[in-house]
Amino acid sequence: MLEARLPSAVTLKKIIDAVKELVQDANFDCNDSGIALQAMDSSHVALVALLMRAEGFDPYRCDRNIALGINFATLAKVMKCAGNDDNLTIKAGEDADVLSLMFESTNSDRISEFDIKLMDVDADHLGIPETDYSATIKMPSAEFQRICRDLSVMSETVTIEAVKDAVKFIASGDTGSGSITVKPNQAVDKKDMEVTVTLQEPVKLAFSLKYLNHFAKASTLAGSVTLSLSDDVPLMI
Amino acid sequence: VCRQVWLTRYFETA
Repeated sequence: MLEARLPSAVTLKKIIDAVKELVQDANFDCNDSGIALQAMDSSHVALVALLMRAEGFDPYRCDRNIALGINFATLAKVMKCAGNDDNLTIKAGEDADVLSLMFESTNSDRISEFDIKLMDVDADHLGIPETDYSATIKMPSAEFQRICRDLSVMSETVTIEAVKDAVKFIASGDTGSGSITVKPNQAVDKKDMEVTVTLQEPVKLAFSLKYLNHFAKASTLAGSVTLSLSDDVPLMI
Repeated sequence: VCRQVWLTRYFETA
């Protein structure tokens, strides 16, 4: 059986919001080290890989490996019923056909309980292979989200060009073109505001802004984002 | 479609 409690439901709310546009149904693979999810989007062009470590929960208990088939649209709707600061407990019994969620307000005067029916999801064993990337860019996640949103007004694709001292995001469409150049900054007060470019060799690659905008939804989860690029390898965000 | 198959195989190698 699985029993896991998060101090703030907002963590799972943000995760589900970031994933739900890409993944319809997928397994939460639960074991004693945590809860993992690997799933390609329905168009089979992007992989979502998520790991919620057991240490992030208190308590966390998982007696044996179980795969919980989740419909993310349903889970997203249920998570909307949770207050951001609510305690969240998720439970699944042996051979469970439901995932139980309990939201408890901070002063314990409101307790909501929901059961979501589990599904059988055919699972491929997928992951992101270890690769030495030509360029690794670290930047504030809000800045990345804004760049993707701004350049969407011009084109459905963006070309990311990483050189020694700058990263250029370029969008070119029927009605015009636009570009945003981001330069590394070292001496910033907040680590999240840092921009770094680590380069083995310059790269210039094009990607679908639709997907980058989906990925950027995860920017509420962390202050900074890392983009790893190489020729002939998927962009890792 | 070729790219989709290639991507799936790429992710399966992890």
